[in-house]
Formats: sequence, structure tokens, C-alpha cells
Amino acid sequence: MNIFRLLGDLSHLLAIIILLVKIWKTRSCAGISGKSQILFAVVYTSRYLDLINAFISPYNTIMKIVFLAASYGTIYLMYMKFKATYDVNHDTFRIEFLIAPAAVLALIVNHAFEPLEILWTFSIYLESVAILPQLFLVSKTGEAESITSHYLFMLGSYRALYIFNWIYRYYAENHYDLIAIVAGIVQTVLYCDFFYLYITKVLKGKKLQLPA
Amino acid sequence: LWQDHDHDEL
Repeated sequence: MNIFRLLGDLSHLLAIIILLVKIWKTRSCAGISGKSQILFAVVYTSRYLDLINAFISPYNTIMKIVFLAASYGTIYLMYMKFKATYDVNHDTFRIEFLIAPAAVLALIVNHAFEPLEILWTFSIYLESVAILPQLFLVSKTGEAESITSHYLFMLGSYRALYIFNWIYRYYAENHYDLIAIVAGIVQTVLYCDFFYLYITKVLKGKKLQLPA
Repeated sequence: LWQDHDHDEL
């Protein structure tokens, strides 16, 4: 564990909490992509199957359980409790176009051709593009609430901080995992355009509005 | 390629 890893995990946790609190307090999930949330639930489920066979630390176990629970909790709020506020008409990204390529790639490029390892690899590939339905929703409506922007910023920061963690680990521990690194860079790059808008608009108190 | 991933990373 290094400072980048810890800060990455904490911003990931904060992103998830921001989203849950936003939905709960406003009693609405307007502007949030249920498709992205489903993809994240698939990501955590396929990745954290190692809860069964690999105990690392209490921190590790607790965080994995929290991510799983928060992810399914978000889906419950969006598709059950506050279903009436769900922006279904704008959330039209076809997630099979992300799931299928991630699955095929996981079968081809992986560390070991074993069920758990392939599922882990699939989760890494899928996570790298899981935010696309959310970004697509923002681009379709042309705007995002500030709180949604904060959520996206924390979520993007998480993977960006993980890149620093990997650089640190490469030099300090001689450890590197090319699958995670390449997918993590792809994931972070997808947020770059958003980061720019966040810094130039949201942080100056303006609403995130895309140019017409 | 790295032979196994790190189960510690989330």
C-alpha cells in the first residue's frame, strides 16, 4: 500500500458515496446512467469473486464488500425505489457492445486461462469502458448537475491515482501488471475531456454544460 | 506478461 493507492481507493469510495447520497437526498436519479451502474456491478462481481479464495487483509475484504454492496444498492435505488426519476429515454447506450468485446478480449489476452483469472481480466477490461454510457448520457442531455460532476471527477481521479500507484510500484517493488496498466490508462483517458470541463467550469461555480 | 495479478489492488 502506498499513498497513491490509498488516495485512489478513497476517491473511489467517495465517488460511490457521493452518488448514493445524491440519489437518496434528492430522491432522484436523474442524470445518472443506470447502464453504467449495471456495468460497474458486473465489474465488481466478476472481480471480487476472489473474496472466496484469496484473503489479503481486513481493509481489502471490507473495501470489496463495500463496493459490491454500494453498487447493488445504487441499482436498487435506480431501478426500484426511484425508478420514476430514472432518465431512461436518454440512457440508450447499448452495453452489449461493451460487454461482448471485453469478454472476447479477456478470453484472448489474460494472465492464465482459468475461470477466475478470465473473470478478473474481463472485469478490468469492462471497467475501463464502463463509464461510457454515463458520458454518453451527459453528452445527450448536454449538461450535468454539479453533484454528478463531482461523482465523475472522483471516479476518474481514482484510476488516474492508480496509474501513479503502478509507476511507484514499478520502481519500488519491481511489480507491474500490463493488463491493469493498459486498461487503467484507457479508462483514465476517457475522463480527460470531462476533467477539462470540470476544472474550467464546475470548479469556477458554473454548471457543466456542453457547447451546443 | 505478469504471471498473476495482485489480489490486493481493488
